[in-house]
Amino acid sequence: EMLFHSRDHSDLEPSPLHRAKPIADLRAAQRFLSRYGWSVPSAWAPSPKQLPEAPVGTALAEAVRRFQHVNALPASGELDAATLAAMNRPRCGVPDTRLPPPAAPSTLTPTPALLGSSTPQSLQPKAR
Amino acid sequence: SKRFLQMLLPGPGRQREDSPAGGAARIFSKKTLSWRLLGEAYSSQLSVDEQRSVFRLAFRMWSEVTPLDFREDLTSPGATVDIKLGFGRGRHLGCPRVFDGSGQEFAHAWRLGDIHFDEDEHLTLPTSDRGISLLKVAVHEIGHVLGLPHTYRTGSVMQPNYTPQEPAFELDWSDRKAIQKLYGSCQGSFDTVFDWIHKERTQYGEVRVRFSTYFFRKSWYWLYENRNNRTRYGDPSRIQAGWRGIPAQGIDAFVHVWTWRRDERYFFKGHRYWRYDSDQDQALTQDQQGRSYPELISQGFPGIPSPLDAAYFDRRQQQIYFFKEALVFAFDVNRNRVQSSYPMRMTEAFPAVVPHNHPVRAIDAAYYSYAQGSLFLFKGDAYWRVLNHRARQDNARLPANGLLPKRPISGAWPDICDVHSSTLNM
Repeated sequence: EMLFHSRDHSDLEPSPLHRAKPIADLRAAQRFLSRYGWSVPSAWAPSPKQLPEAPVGTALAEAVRRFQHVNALPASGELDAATLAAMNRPRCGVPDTRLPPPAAPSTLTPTPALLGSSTPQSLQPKAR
Repeated sequence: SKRFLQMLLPGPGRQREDSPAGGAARIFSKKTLSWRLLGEAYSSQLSVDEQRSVFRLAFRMWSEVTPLDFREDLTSPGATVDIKLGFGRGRHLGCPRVFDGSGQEFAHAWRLGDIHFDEDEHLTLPTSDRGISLLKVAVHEIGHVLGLPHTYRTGSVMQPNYTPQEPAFELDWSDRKAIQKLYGSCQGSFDTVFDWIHKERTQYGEVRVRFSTYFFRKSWYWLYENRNNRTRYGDPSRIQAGWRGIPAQGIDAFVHVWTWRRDERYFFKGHRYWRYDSDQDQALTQDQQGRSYPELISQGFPGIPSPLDAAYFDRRQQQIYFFKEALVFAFDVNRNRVQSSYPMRMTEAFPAVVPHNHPVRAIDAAYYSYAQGSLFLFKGDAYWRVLNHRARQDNARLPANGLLPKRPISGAWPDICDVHSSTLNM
């Protein structure tokens, strides 16, 4: 069972084995953007193996920028801690199919960079 | 694979394309949709009754703002149930989308199809301040099933990310309009419509008057909040629950005789009428004058036929106007008799301003609105507004008591929607 101590189960704790893998690096972020329709206009794919191609390079920066814009984050196109935290928030599994139009980039960024400390701990999402 | 095919090839009553252009919204084409919480997919975090109760409320919230209604179906073959709900973790219920464990993705839904909740999430009842509200998630996912996409508009239930449930979680104006863009707005006739007057005393002893607007249809009713342009959240309710002692359905008319000396409220149905005591909030069995209720209309209002179509009290003239078929009767409440020049044809008493634009006969309701200072005649899903004194002062050529051209009721009083009868007692 999932562990709890309160009579009303309000302190239910999921098993560590059942926790979603945090989105903490570039690859995970790419998968997120692809899964939820931020990279290409994607259909509701019937199989994970047929996910649309993950965005890379300029396309990735653009996708990140659009994601940041709708989440009221500075649209830098870079995978900073705030952007990763937004990706880790509880969300619905349906892709965001109606995306806002791409914003004009202020600078061209060939490859998005992970900001902040290089240690994975600094990119850990906040506890729910 | 079966689910994938189901998504592409929906069964009868499932799909309707609104536009031949690419990207047409696909929606259900039938009015009543069935749902079921799968027996093999209960959550272990809440009792089954709690889960079903939350889903029943979630469906009802959408039903209160659309022409759709939803019924829980526990008996039909599974393939015929329109929307199936279930909890699962990881690979679940034959679904091609895998859940990710606790955190991030908490649920998903298939348009025109099923809803899955991630059992690894801490999904809680609406009353809990912890975890993720199952109600809010369910309302969101049902929105997808009905055809709504995500939006980032503040306040929308269709935002992709979960925000903790507000104390008074409801569908906001934009969510209503979004779903009505797909399914249309609610239409329909009413049995009676009236403003109910509340009298209160302020701390200084002054009498203050407030009014509430009520719409009655069959065995249920709504309170309409004029300042919010919608019905009260949670309506409709059963007449039996809110109005004790009057007939449980099919009210013909309501009249409030309100003069300096009199304050009497009557409900009419068939050949009888009931007097309502607003202080005790129930129908009287006998009033202070010794009259017993229900009473025959012919006894209490000599010369008035029954059953009636509609009625209203004109405070200026101190007359009740009773409508039956193509005729209208003016009843003087002080002399307790029908005015000598009546009955009159409705087309004569309320002439059409635009020729032939007139209900002519058998109206459903006559409603005097204190908010708008006007009388309205209802028939079907349309209303005709009666010219009031002010309007004629601006244009004296208009006929007295003239009827302006008809308009849809849903334009002036939007979002008065039925729900499935099985959910009326919620």
